Amino acid sequence: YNHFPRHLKWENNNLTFRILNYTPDLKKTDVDRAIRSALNAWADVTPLTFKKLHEGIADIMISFGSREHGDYNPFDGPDGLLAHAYPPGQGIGGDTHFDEDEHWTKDASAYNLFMVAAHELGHALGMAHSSDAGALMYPIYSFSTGYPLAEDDIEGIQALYGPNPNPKKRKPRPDAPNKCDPKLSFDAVTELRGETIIFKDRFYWRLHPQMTEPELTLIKFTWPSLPNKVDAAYEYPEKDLVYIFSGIRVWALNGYTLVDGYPKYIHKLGLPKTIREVDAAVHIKDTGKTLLFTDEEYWSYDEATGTMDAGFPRSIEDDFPGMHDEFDAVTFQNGRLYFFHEDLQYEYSYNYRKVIRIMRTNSFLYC
Amino acid sequence: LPLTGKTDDHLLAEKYLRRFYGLPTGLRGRQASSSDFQNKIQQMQRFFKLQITGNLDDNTLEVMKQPRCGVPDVGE
Repeated sequence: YNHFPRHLKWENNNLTFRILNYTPDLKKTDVDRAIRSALNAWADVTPLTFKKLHEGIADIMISFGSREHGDYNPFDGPDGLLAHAYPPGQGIGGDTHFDEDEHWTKDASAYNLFMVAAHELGHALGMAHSSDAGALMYPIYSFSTGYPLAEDDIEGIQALYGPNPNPKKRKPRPDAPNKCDPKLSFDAVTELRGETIIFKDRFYWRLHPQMTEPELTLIKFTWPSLPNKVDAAYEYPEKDLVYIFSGIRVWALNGYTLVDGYPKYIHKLGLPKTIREVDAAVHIKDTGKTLLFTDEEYWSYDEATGTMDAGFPRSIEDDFPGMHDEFDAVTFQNGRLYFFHEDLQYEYSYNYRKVIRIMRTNSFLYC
Repeated sequence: LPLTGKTDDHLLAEKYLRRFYGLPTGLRGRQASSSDFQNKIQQMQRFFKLQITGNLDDNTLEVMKQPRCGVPDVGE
């Protein structure tokens, strides 16, 4: 996290706010609720309190405006800049402006007012931008549900104001994963048209043959309708599709575009209804089969016929000796299977049916 | 996604770096201006944990085009 120069903060903990005007995109009550919830997110972890004023000058003056809107710091029309806020101080200090040219919503269909307000009010309280992609104070918009602050945001605001004397139980958003954490584990790994995509919590890393560093992005940023947690993924290159599993649902991507008609239930693949999630999945080009791993067993799905092969499920321990009997993720590259279990990665020769190397999971990210 | 022309990208980057990374405005000597520009790009790449090249590459441009907050990133 970062603060503004000189660690600007409010001198007293009892602050006032006033909403000067409303966006026509939402009902007044929805705007009130979004702003109040955004302020409460910060109040929950600090001794700060916020009182609403209906007239006069408040510490935090909130308004919606287009283009040049009175502070010589113009907005830019739809998209691009969404909002801005001024750090604590007299006059314009603490004031928070939203770009009226955006479409404001209370869900994920366009820019969610609550998420943007929570971020901007962070500035109004003294938080500058964080370079942690998982933090609310990261400068790029992303949507998520639940409590909006990450540990990084909480540490930052508490460094200014201290903790709430009556703390509420809140589950902060996880910070962005550290690719070189020796304990790093993966949720899912897949190929995508020559790139490798690694899912972890709300994020994915993209490895491109022409990029020397993995690129970390929020899943919701690229695919707003995908869930925040991916269990398994695999590419079926014959159809140029990547399948993404989360719980009992599966989505399909063509390139980076979500395919219409999804999500579908995983049971349509022939898995029994007792299976509630797929741990890992991989397509093996040489055989045309897709292996689906669930707990200590795996299934074989024939892509050509669209049916589950007879004789499955089989035991992972029996058919893939020398490794753990459960996996987080698996991928097939250059004739080898790469199995991931927690912080360990097993390189497995499919032809010789044996483990060739055991490495740290994070070595897949060049650590 | 299709990329816009190089000139458009450069203008976009200049505008972005002025607003968020304090790239000085106005006419400046050619050498000073180009090194300022590169330094600011590096600063931005460091902040967003991109590969630090000082060049306006595709990944850097992609981040510049994303919807964002209008407060500068260089608070620290």
